[in-house]
Amino acid sequence: NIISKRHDEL
Amino acid sequence: MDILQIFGDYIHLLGMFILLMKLCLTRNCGGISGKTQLLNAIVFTTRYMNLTTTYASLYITIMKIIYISITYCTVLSIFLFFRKTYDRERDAFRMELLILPCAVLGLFLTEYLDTMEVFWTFSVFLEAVSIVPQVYMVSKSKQVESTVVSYISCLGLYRGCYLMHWLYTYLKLGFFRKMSVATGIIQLIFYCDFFARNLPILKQKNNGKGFE
Repeated sequence: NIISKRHDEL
Repeated sequence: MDILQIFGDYIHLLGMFILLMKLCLTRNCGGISGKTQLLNAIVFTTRYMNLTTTYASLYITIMKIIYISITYCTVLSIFLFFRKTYDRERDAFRMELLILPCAVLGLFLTEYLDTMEVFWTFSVFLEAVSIVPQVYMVSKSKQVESTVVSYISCLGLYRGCYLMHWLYTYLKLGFFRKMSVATGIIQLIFYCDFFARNLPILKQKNNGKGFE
């Protein structure tokens, strides 16, 4: 989901 | 992860590194806003609080540690090691004018009511405006360090890369985070504003006059 995608960013 | 994001991360890192190197090599922090660096330290601290709880990849974990370390070293350099050269008078922007609204926005605009999410949203808003004390300092002193120009150029490129990365993600996967994109654009506007405002000074520098 979007939240977990966001963890791939700094 | 795509090349745009990785390039953006490295450019961001380069910007922070240039600033820290300048501080360490010249042992002088004239012209550099300690408040902007302090805000950056707050941004990274609040955003990466999940460093120990959420694992994405080795790259992300290492980069987070490097970002936090460099920013803390920069803050320590300005406020401790080379504090005698810190221009307190000109670095006069009131930080609470940025922190408080961002805290309120973070609390109300968070997509999920969860501690980490609120901190993340807060950090995203604060990052967008963290350059304001530096811009204010430059406009007050009417002098701009070449390091500051390099630093802001790197940050602008980094933001540009991330915006393209989000566009790419949207085209490929069909979603984007409104908060990230909106604050990213605002942040980029602040950097463009810096260059637009200081164009006369920068032009002068290119002619070899008034280089600080």
